[in-house]
Amino acid sequence: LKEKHKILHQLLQNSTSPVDL
Amino acid sequence: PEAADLRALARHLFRAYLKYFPLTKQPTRAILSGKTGDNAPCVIHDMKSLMEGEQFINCRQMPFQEQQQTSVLTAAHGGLTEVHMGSDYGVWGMTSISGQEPQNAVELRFFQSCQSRSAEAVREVTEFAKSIPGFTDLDLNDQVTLLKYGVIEVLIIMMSPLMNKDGTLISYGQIFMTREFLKSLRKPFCQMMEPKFEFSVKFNTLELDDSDMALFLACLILRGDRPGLLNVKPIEKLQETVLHSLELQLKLNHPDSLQLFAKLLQKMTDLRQIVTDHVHLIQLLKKTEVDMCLHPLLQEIMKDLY
Repeated sequence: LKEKHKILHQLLQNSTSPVDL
Repeated sequence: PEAADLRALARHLFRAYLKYFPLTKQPTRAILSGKTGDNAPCVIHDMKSLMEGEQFINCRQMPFQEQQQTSVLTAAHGGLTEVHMGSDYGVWGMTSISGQEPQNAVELRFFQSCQSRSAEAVREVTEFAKSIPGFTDLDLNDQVTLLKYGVIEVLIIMMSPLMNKDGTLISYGQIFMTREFLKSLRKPFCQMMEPKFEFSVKFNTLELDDSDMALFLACLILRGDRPGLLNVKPIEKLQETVLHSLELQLKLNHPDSLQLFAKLLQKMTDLRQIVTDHVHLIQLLKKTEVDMCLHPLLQEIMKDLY
């Protein structure tokens, strides 16, 4: 599934917007 | 103590919602009710005002834009120019609309611009999803599945406050596009927004505020019945907690709307049909519009969806 959804996967994994609430 | 935990969760999700979504319900309703004075949106009601709308946007700084945010998407799929949202490109996309342009091309390019904004909105929803306690601990494949099936439903809910019976705000609230104008576009473009108007006008009568919306969106993302999930139990457990938090929130925030929670559960069901119809319409567009280029991120989401 990850292979077919590379951009979604990347958005989920990226750490450019850390959840620092 | 349990109620205190549920309230803490509601506050946490509300903060995340305010952080990741650039235009929330409160300012939107102020714009739509004409309470923003000099900052009234530019109205698009025909092809001429559509062209003027582009000029209007090019003359104003686009709010909420951060280079860092756009670069994530451009890097993610090979830097296609259509995903740039900077003011250099304007709201409609890459070039200006010229007076000589055939109307067919105008509609197609407007659709491409809508796709760009939708892709950016998917990124916002992803960040919001990651802020839901426990979401990032789920199996990564399941996180992908939850987003794939939930994100268009979330976008339709987020679109609702932007709409009233006469039209919709676009371009971060800077433009109001009339419903009649959208209906006047050629087929099948004219069929795209009408079901969303019908849904939104009814949804808006529930009068949720932004703190309610945050919890409702989290419930939409955490659905244990999405096709292909590998490990349903932890998702259902998370959703149960968020549903309890939503139920409590509605009791406190809308003490006189006794059936509100039940009505919202029904809306979750209604949304699935709207998304199915939307995806079918996009698939029709792909077949009939030879010049159409579907955004890679949206393509990923819609492929084999319903």
